[in-house]
Amino acid sequence: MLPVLVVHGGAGQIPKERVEMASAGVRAAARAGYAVLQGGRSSMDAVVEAVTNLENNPSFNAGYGSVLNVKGEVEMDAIVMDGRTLASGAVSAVRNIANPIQLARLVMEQTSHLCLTAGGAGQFARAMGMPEVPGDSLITEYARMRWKKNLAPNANPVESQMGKMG
Amino acid sequence: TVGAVAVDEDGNIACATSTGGMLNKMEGRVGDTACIGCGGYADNRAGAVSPTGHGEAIMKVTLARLILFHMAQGMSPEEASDLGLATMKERVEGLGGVVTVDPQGRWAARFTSTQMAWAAAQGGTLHFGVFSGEDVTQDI
Repeated sequence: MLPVLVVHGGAGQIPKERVEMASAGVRAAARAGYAVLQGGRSSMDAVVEAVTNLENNPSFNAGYGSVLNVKGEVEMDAIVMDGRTLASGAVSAVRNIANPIQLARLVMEQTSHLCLTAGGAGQFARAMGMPEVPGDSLITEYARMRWKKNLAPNANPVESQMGKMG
Repeated sequence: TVGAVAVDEDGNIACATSTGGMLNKMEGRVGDTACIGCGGYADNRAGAVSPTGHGEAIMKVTLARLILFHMAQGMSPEEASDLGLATMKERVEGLGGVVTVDPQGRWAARFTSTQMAWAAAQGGTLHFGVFSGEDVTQDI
């Protein structure tokens, strides 16, 4: 089998000045994940490596650089799934975690559940020894600017993020 | 949203998706990403999908599982991805994109939104693009 890894950095409207950043980011993540496959490790190791790379890149809406909720805070969701066993793990509305994808993998590997949410996910992260980070450390100036812009009464956050239907 | 799908040298398939969610969402809103079959699905018998886009629309059509259903019926990753995304657009006016692999290592990066940054690594080649129809290649 010839290994393969494919990544995305999100669908929507990418401002002209951020296109190159986004392209460079997905290329770097694909290389990082593919290096894992070339080293003979599993597809699960590879996708978690690639997504961790993307979460750490402020160009993307995940981890550091996440969009903000209406209160100006970061709440993140993540999922992993293993096609060999159909095992899966997910977290939702999780805060203060730099890499939710790694927490989702721990849910899959260390619990009998599929999804942990909000405070319970945070409690599980602490029990697993996953370091907490200040919420503000995940917020970029770009995310704050978009949040403020979309607080306007006539703003349409879905259209702003996804664009109009063609 | 960011995501990845992969097939390793043993033929095992996996997916991963992570997101900050929707811009200015209500506190406590959870979209497709954390929901199995919506924000991701992987099955060695069919393939793997990691979606991105309007989460509520993705959930209404269970996009990842829908695409893998089409692949289990014999469609290629590209055909199944396009059909799944077209269904989402037609039925619930949702836009989005996916990265998809099948057990043979065939792959697709497809989207109905204006843009989607994507990259694929296989053999010695890296494919990547942002705009519709774009597929640039370079050596890894």
